[in-house]
Amino acid sequence: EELFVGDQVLRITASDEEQITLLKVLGEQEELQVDFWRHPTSPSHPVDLWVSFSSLQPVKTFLESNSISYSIMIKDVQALLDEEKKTMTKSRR
Amino acid sequence: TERSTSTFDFASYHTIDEIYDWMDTLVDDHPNLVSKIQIGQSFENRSLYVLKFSTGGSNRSAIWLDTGIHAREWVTQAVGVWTANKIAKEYGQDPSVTAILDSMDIFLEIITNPDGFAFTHSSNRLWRKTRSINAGSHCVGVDPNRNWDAGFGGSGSSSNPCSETYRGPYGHSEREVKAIVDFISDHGNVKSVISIHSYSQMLLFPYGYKRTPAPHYQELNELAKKAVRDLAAVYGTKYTYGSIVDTIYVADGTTIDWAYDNGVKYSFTFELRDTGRYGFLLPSTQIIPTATETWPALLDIMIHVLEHPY
Repeated sequence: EELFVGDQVLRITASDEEQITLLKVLGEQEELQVDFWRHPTSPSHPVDLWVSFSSLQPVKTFLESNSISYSIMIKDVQALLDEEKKTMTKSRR
Repeated sequence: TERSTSTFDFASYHTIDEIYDWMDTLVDDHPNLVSKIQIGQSFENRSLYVLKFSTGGSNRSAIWLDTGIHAREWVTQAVGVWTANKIAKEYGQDPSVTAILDSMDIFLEIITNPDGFAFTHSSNRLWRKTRSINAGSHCVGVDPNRNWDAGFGGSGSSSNPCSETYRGPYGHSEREVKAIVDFISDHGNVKSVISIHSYSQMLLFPYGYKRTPAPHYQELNELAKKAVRDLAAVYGTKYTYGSIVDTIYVADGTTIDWAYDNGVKYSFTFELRDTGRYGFLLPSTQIIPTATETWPALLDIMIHVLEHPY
């Protein structure tokens, strides 16, 4: 079973079209393990990006060096999944 | 203990087997209204089951609903179960539901991507696509909402099998998609297709693959406006609405563009809540509120379809 320990989901707010383009470029970096949960479309829409733990540092460096503002929407994906599984088990009982 | 729909926990997420079992109890509980039909098999040979709600007649006008075409969007399958139960319970009680079912049939496919859904339970909770094998690639799966033959192959989908929006080798290559295409085409009298996704709180209509407004843009826009207003009236959840291309981005090969291009005027996609905290991992405590607020919007569309035959 795939585990997502330490993985995070970042909520990113692009301030202009240039930053939207930068985010699309980020999403295409094969060496990074990222997945857009909400795609970069326009500055008026938030972007949600799942980032594996191993890619967190380079991604955050990229965002900060391009002054792209972000917050952490999900601090640890696996913790949320563990909670979900626990709730399901309880309900089944 | 005798299974019954009254013991099913609608406020929890369930496995494919639990949902398929529950479908059988719903049919048992409403034998004169609900039946279960199989429209095909998935890549891994799981049955593709559709619930049919009908009060008789033959080849009546029909409304198609599907949930869970993207496997990880668990709140949608859960809303599908709740909505199926609501339709069955409200017939004969709610005047709108009764009027709809006295004239039309409703088809609801709750687990539209069973292989992907099973995989989210067993191996990868964040899996989105089907589980078909891509020749020449180590990457598995096709995005079933980019595989429809409507603008297929454009820039709003990917040719890379490793991409989450991989379109597949050709339109309708996915058995899960082809089964719906064949069902709707063979039925010939489907007047509305409503495909339920999550998340980002949007009500969308064609087109996604081109910027040209749909011929019925005005009517679809007005109907979407009414539906999102009635949805927000329940708990204040704010939706945006509009065509796919105007509201989000260019998306090729989508369910509702195919339906619209094949004569199904009232084609909509819901992107259910999250307000920006959990994304696809919406806590199960939000299943019933999400289903409850979506219900009046669904009713708006279905009543409009009933009152505007074409």
